[in-house]
Amino acid sequence: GVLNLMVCGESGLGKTTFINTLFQTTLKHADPQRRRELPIRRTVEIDVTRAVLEEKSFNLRVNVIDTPGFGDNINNRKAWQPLVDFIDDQHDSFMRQDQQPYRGVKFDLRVHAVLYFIKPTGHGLKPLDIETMKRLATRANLIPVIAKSDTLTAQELATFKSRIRQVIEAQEIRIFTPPLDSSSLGGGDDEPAGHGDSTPVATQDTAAIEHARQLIESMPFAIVGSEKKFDDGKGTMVAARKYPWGLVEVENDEHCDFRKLRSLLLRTYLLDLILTTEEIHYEAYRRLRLEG
Amino acid sequence: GVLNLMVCGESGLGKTTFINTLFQTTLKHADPQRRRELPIRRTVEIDVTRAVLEEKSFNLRVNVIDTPGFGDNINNRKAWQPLVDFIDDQHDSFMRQDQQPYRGVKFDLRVHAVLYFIKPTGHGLKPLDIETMKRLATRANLIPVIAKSDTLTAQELATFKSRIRQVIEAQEIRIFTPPLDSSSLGGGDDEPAGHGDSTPVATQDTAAIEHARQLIESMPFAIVGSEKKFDDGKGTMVAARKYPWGLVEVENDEHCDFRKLRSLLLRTYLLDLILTTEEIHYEAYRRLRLEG
Ligand SMILES: Nc1nc2c(ncn2[C@@H]2O[C@H](COP(=O)(O)OP(=O)(O)O)[C@@H](O)[C@H]2O)c(=O)[nH]1
Ligand SMILES: Nc1nc2c(ncn2[C@@H]2O[C@H](COP(=O)(O)OP(=O)(O)O)[C@@H](O)[C@H]2O)c(=O)[nH]1
Repeated sequence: GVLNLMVCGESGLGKTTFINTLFQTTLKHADPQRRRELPIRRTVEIDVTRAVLEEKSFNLRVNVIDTPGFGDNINNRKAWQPLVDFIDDQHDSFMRQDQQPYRGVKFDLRVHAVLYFIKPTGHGLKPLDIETMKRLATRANLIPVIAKSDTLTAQELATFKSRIRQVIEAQEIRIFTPPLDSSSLGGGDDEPAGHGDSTPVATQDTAAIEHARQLIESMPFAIVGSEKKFDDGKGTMVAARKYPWGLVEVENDEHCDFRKLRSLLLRTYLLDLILTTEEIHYEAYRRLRLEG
Repeated sequence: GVLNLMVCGESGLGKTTFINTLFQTTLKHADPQRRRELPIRRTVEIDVTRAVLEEKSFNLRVNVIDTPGFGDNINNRKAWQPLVDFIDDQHDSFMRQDQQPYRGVKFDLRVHAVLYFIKPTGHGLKPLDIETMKRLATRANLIPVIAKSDTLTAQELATFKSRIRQVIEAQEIRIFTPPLDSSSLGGGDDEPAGHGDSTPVATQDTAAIEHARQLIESMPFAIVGSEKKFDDGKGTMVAARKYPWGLVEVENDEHCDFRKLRSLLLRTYLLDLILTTEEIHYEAYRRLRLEG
């Protein structure tokens, strides 16, 4: 399978680190260099690199679409334009290729998910966040995340999440929500439906619905990333950030929501992200183009 | 004495918390509300409040000039203008009052120090930081600080400080540096020169020069602030930020440079900040006005 993932946010919010952490923690023998060796497209504002995540039963090509320079200028008027153009261009490109009866589609970079990195100010969303997310949400699966969430205490994080949710609701920004009735419900975390799983279907669905609800309650996900590993105090080397006052563990649900986001992106809802992009966002684009 | 202190930086960088922490840790029976009860001037972009720090031998009125909204917009072109205008206006106002032979000066808000809060991205300074600091540095004592420095590991902080210093040097931004030959050298930390201090003058100067050198080496100061107190594990209640992975102590030099900055502002170099403002910055402004 192929996952096209856009990461968006000001520089210094840990986007590169997050992507590398995602790969490193997914593969037992991950080579973080792999990502940087295969740039497939680069402009001033859009930077696409490719990585392949391969394990015994798991083979996924991930195209990462980075947005360097976004929001870094003194004047960020329409900073969202290159992102919006890129997303639309991919639908456009697919449409044209699809219309060629014999050659077919060779190149599909339609964006399956946009991770929007929010600064951990503790206050709320800034005007640029709102304006950008509005325009991204109508074109692709938008997943806002709280960057560098180890900046926030447990209480500040809870308050911040609820403020962000209020603004998202008030501004009518439709973010990606794990569907409670999709094909993924039969799949759980690792096993495709009906494969060697002896749990009765009803229990499976209940567990899956509960899983979806927990994910929804944690949104926007609080992210911490790290390419470094440290001893967790019990002899295991874990991805973590080491401070003079303690160790922040990336894969510790008490410290951040990294594992929830990872399973959403690469397992539980991978298929939903791809299908909704092809069936909903692409179709919406196609209809607009054919009408307009 | 009176200290006029401007704090500048995007919202959410902990400026309000820092000011409250400064007051709370300076007074044993500080009333954090005191600051907010006495607003003396408020415009869209400039917000002045007053606080009085009084202890047995210590009586200081602090006017805090806040800059709400700075850098928060999509277009931040000339976001520095209200700050620059405010600083110039105070010199101007003083000049006019001074020129009135009988009434004299009633109102002096000339800015003695500007604390510029830098986002802890770990990368470097953004264009807005550079443009703003350039214009502030020529008009007042500029003290850049790294906001929310508990976002950075010890190594990231060292790298970040050195990158910031490189840019400041390359851009020729003159920041406030503890002078190595001023009147404060006789003063040390608490005792004014010659008062009950039996240390030989040469040793005093060496210690003071060493103190100044340590301050200079720590710049830009890494700031952590907190209005909350927690048990430090040894039975003492300290200003700190409590995370699931540990306690960041505001007054712990291993955790941040809060104490260094506090002593610079309120003790060791308080007089220098005031005198350089009156003798250097004010005179420069006056000369420009009389020539222009
Ligand atoms: N506090 C904190 N710092 C982080 C985190 N992830 C990365 N960083 C640091 O933030 C800085 C910028 O990270 P980078 O991944 O280059 O950010 P990007 O510009 O958004 O790609 C580096 O010093 C990282 O080590 C995190 O989760 N928490
Ligand atoms: N990580 C961290 N957070 C802080 C620090 N100081 C304040 N905060 C938090 O940052 C948020 C914004 O602080 P505030 O003082 O209102 O920022 P201001 O908008 O610049 O005045 C609040 O949730 C504070 O608790 C700090 O030193 N480190």
